Amino acid sequence: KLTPEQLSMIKKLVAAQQQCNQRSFTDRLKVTPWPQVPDPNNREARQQRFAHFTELAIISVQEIVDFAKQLPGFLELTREDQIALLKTSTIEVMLLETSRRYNPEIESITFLKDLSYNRDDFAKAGLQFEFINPIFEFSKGMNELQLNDAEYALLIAINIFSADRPNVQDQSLVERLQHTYVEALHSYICINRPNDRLMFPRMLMKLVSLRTLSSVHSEQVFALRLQDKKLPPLLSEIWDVHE
Amino acid sequence: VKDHQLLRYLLDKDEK
Repeated sequence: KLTPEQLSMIKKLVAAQQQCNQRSFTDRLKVTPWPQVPDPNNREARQQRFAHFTELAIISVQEIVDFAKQLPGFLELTREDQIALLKTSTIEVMLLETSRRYNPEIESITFLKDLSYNRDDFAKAGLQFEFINPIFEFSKGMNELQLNDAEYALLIAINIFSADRPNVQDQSLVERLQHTYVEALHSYICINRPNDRLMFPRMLMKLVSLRTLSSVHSEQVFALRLQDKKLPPLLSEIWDVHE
Repeated sequence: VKDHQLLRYLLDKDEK
């Protein structure tokens, strides 16, 4: 059974996600447009595609920070712990949000309302297939679970409150906070998916896949540096390795 | 932890 507190927390999370999504919707429309130039090797078009993707990523980071700040318990953490958690979870939450927008019929990710990107589009934006393929495999796997808004929101909350992230000081508080979301998710699934007992462990294993994806992403960031593709300041701040 | 000025800004933003 879900306690009244758990029920209201889940409602709050789903509403917070929708609110953050709404807020960034207008921003998404303002990013550098995806060029319709047919020639994939056109240098300017390639730069525009890279800018398009990085600007969407920046909006996504802002959305994740806004959402985290509305997570019960998050603002109880010190600012340093908030940064330590967000620095590592951001890419994983971004990949969860990407998977949420995966359309299996066209094997594409729909970031903007009417703009979908397949694997080749990701490559045209400057990403390497060593990163693109795992993204699409993960998205396909997540899509098969058919998670609803509440399950995504809880999974994201569990992902953010991971006490084993580098530089986290108050690990026990993070762990206690994570536990409230794990318990809520477990009860929620028992009620909503009564005849699929494996769904809970299956969802937790997605968090493990995200760790692998995160290290593949670090290789992608390193490869971009080798190609002199500069990340914008916010992305560089959280993903680049600063000597 | 490095200073993460931009992330700090996003975290501070609404609370002011």
